[in-house]
Parts: sequence; structure tokens; C-alpha cells
Amino acid sequence: MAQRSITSFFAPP
Amino acid sequence: MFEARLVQGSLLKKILEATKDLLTEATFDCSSTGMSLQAMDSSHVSLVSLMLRSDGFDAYRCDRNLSMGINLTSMTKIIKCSSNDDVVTIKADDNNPDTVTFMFESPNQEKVSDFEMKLMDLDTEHLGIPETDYSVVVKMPAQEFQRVCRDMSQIGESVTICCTKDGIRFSASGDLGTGNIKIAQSANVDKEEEAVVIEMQEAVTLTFALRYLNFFTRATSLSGQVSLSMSPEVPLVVEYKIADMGYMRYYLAPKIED
Repeated sequence: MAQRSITSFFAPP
Repeated sequence: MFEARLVQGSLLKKILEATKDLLTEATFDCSSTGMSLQAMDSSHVSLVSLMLRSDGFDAYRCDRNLSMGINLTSMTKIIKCSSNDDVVTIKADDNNPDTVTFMFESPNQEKVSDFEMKLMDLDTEHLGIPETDYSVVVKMPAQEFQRVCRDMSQIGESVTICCTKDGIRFSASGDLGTGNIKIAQSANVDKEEEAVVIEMQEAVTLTFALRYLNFFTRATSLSGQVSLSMSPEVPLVVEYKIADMGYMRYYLAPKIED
């Protein structure tokens, strides 16, 4: 299973 | 002028303990509402969000918004010089924006220490965390969650969390075999902090890296209870409330089928 990164869910505003 | 006085100085030690495996430096944002911190771990897999509201401090003054770049390793060394029952005051002077001062006062006021620490110039950008109506929110004893994560990491590197209205099941597999831990929702909730309470809109099954969950559970000393918020395909939220002050929140991106 591949680990997603948090930045693929939360973007800089 | 910024000045925040915390009667339970040991709280800062617990907060630093709760971030030490994830962060080496972070920006504390200070405003009239309180002190907050938001930072990703170096691998950008998880996000730490700390909130300490101003009304939780014994005294709090913030004349204008302030962002302090802190080397958490250095701050930990300084906080180690305080005793658990010291009153801790954090001060920053607008005229001297490159440093922050930590003052420790013993309960009988006979011993007063002050440490001035150089600030760092961190250009960390904040991430926008969308408001989410989670499919499942589990509240359970923090120590029980810590034990589950520890036990599951004996079996494998990832844990699959499957939550239904009856309970929450943790599963792991590895070279030696497989393991499952099923925790049922508590029948009677007489003691809130010892109960397992599940609010569920729809069942959820997600997989996460145990390495990060075991980093998060270092915050167990902050609260008797932990809450796990989950929705399909979005980061898990692990939250430890800090009594009368705020919270320590961790966001962890899920693992997905290749």
C-alpha cells in the first residue's frame, strides 16, 4: 500500500 | 510585548514530548486568542496542530500578533531546566524580536530562573485544513489507544482500522502472521474517560502507518481520552484535549492500495 502525503489533502491557503 | 504565564509548567514538557519525534522546529503563532502551532513532519505525511487558548493561561498579554520560529530541541533543553511544579512564563519583547525568554518560578518564589533563547527565521507556510463532517468519531481511553498501536506495531508496519456502530477493529499483518484487536462500544458510559464511544454516520475502513500513530501517542500524558475522526479517503485526526486550554491534534494521511 502506498503512503499518501498530507499535502495531497491540505493545500496552502 | 508578549507574555504568557502558565501555572502548570509541566504542561510545556508534555507538549514538547508529544512533538519530539515529529518536529525539530516550528513556528508558534501568538495572537490575542492564544498560542498555536501548525507544522508537518519532515516526510510530509503527518501534520501537528497545537492550540493553547489565552483564557487557559494564568496571565496572557499579546499586544500584537507575533510568530516565533522555535528550535524545539533547544526549547526542550531549556524546559528541562524547569521543575514540574514551577510556574512558567514565556516572554517576547517587540523591541528585541530575535529572542524569547522563559522564566521559571518555584512555588515558594525562592528560586527564579530565566533563559533567553534565540529565535529562528522559519518561513513555514500554513496548510488549510478543510472543515470535515467525519463519518466516524471514536472517543476512547488514550492509554488504550496507545497500547493498541504498540501491540499492532509488533505485528506489522500498518494498521487497518475498521469502524462500525458496534465497535472498532484494528488489524495488522506481517512476516510472523496477523493480529486483530476488536474494541466494542461501551455499554454504559458512567465514566466518560474510560468509555469507548462511537458516533457513526457510515462505516469506515482505512489503513495507516503505525510509525506515525506511535509518535502521536506520546501525547497520551496530555489527556485521559483520545478521539479518532475518520472519513473515507481523508486524513485521520487524532486529538488529545488539553484541559481548559485547547488541544494537541495530529493529522495522518492514509495509505492506499497501489
